[in-house]
Amino acid sequence: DPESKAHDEL
Amino acid sequence: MNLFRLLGDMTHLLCIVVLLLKIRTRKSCAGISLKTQELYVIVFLTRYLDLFTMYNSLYQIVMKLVFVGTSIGIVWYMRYHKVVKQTYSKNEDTFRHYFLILPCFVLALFVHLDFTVVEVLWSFSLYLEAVAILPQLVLLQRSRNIDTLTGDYVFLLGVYRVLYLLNWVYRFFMEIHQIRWIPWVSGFIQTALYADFFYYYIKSWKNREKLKLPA
Repeated sequence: DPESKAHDEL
Repeated sequence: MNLFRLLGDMTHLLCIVVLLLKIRTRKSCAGISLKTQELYVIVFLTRYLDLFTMYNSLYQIVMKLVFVGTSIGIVWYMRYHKVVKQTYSKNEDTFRHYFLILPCFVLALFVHLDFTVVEVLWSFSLYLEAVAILPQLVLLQRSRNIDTLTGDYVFLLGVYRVLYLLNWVYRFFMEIHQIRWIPWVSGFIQTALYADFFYYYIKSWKNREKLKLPA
């Protein structure tokens, strides 16, 4: 889900 | 990856290079807050725990290693290098930065995506990064004359944050269509802290005069 992708930035 | 975010990461890298160059070539860290640099080490170490567990991209791994490595290197220079440590503005760098760590950690215990070590520390690192610049801004206010590289370093840090805000606006409208409260609110507050520095930096640049922050 998009929230778990929340770590996709530095 | 959009252009704002790439430019933001490159600007962040550039400001670290500017700082390392200043320290290495001039063997001086005058005007640089060791406390802010130490907070950045904590920010990167707590944020990049998933460095080896969550594979995002080679770009992420390389950049995370560079940020952790350079931030530790800068603290090492300022603490232990026999020449550089003499130039540290110890008497002016008096912000009690430990008072920033605990509230950010407590906030992370309450406000996070999941109650797991990685998520709580990730939120903690975002809250801490938002306030990590405070010791540096206070030190600049106390410095009688701010050397250009120090001013440029703080300015580039601010530009990196503005670019990240633009990146989030772009991602909201083009990709995600929902709000990521934790990184975006923390990032907005962090960028807002640069507002008055930006005003005085741009004014000094336009009037061709020495950068001076009001005490």
